[in-house]
Amino acid sequence: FSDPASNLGLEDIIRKALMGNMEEKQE
Amino acid sequence: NRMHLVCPMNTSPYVDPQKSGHSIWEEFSMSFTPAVREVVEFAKRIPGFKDLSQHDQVSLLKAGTFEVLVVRFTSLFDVKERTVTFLSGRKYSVEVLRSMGAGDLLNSMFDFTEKLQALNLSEEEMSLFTAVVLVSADRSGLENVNSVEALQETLIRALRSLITKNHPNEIAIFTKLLLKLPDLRSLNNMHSEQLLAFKVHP
Repeated sequence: FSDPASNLGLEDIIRKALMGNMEEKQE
Repeated sequence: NRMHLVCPMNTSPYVDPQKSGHSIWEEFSMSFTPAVREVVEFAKRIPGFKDLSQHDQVSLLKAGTFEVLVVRFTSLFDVKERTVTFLSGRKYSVEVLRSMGAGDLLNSMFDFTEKLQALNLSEEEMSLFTAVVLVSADRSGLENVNSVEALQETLIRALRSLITKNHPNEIAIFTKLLLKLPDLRSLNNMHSEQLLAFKVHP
């Protein structure tokens, strides 16, 4: 339990919310 | 046998004792997810944020989302009435929340809110301050510290310029704002400890 943000599922939510931005950047 | 979850990102602090720790966690996650998405959308609008590497965007958001939410949701903490408004819109007094197990973190949130509200920042100032909170080059796990640092410096310069323009006789406001950054770190650490305790003893 060393990473509360990951345990909360926060990273997953953040990655999904950023996805549009990331895809745009990869193009 | 936790009966309460005293985070205003819930609809209510009361937890159904019949529910499993996992389902309580799932419901809690569904409650705060929209707020986290809003933080991500806010980050995307910070000029220069999208130019950072994907890894660093995620790292900054992972580390700073709670602090951004604290700044954005100071309105949930009524300093005069000593109440906290939960997502359902219902208010709970500090005394009631204390009886549910809320401790130092709640007191510190009120202290922070009171000091921040006393600065009477405009929406634009608050928004720029929030960007400074998020783009911090000393967050752990960053792969390109120099890029984050450069963006951080640009944002801090912009904040100083805005404060100087809006409050020509009160430049101390800028200093006071920067001093809020370690306060937010401290709140973040206390919150992380609560989360760990919750995860270990849901």
